Amino acid sequence: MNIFRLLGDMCHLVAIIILFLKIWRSKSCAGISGKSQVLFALVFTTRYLDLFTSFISVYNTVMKVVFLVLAYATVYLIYLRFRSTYNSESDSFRVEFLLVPVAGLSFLENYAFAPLEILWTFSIYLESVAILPQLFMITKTGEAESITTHYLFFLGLYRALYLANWVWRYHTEGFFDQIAVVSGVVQTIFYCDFFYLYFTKVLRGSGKMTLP
Amino acid sequence: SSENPRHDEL
Repeated sequence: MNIFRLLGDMCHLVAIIILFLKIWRSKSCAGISGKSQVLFALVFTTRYLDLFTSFISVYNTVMKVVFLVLAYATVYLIYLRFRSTYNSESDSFRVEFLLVPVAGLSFLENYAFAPLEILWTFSIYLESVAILPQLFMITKTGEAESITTHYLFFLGLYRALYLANWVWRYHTEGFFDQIAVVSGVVQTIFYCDFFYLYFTKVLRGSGKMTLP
Repeated sequence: SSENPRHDEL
C-alpha cells in the first residue's frame, strides 16, 4: 500500500458517499444517471467476486464490502425509493454500446482465459467507460448541480491517483498491470473536459455548472 | 499477454 493508492481509495469512498448522501437527503436523484450507477454496481460485482476466495487484507475486504453495499444502495435509491425523481428521459445513453465492446475485449485481451480473470478484466474495462452515461446526461441537460460536480471531481481524482500509484509501484516493486494502467489512463482522460469546467466554473463559486 | 499480477487493488 502507498499514499497514492490510499488517497485514491479515500477519494473513491468520498465520491460514493457524497452521491449517496445527496440523493438520500434531498430525496431526489434528479440529474443523476441511474445507468452509470448500475454500471458501477456491475463493476464492483464482477471485480469483487474474489471476496470469498482470496483474502488480501482486512482493509481490502472491508472496502470491497463497503463499495458493494453503497453501490447497490445508490441503485436502490434511484430505481426504487426515489424513482419518481429519476430523469429517465435525460438518461438516454445506450449502455449496450458500452457493454458489448467491453465484454468482447475482456475475452480477447486478458491475463488468463479463466472465469474470474475474465470477469475482473471486464470490470476494469467497464469502469473506464461507466461514467459516460452521467457525463452524457450533463451535456444533454446542459447543467449539473454543484454537489454532483464534487461527486465527479472525487471520482475522477481517484483513478488519477491510481495512475500515480502504478508509477510508484512500478519504480518501487516492479509491479505493472498493463490492463489496469491502460484502462485507467482512458478513464482519466474522459474526465479531463469535466476537470477543466470544474476548475474554471464550479470552484469560482458560480454554484452549479452550466455548460457553454 | 503480460504476467498475471495478483489483483491486490480495489
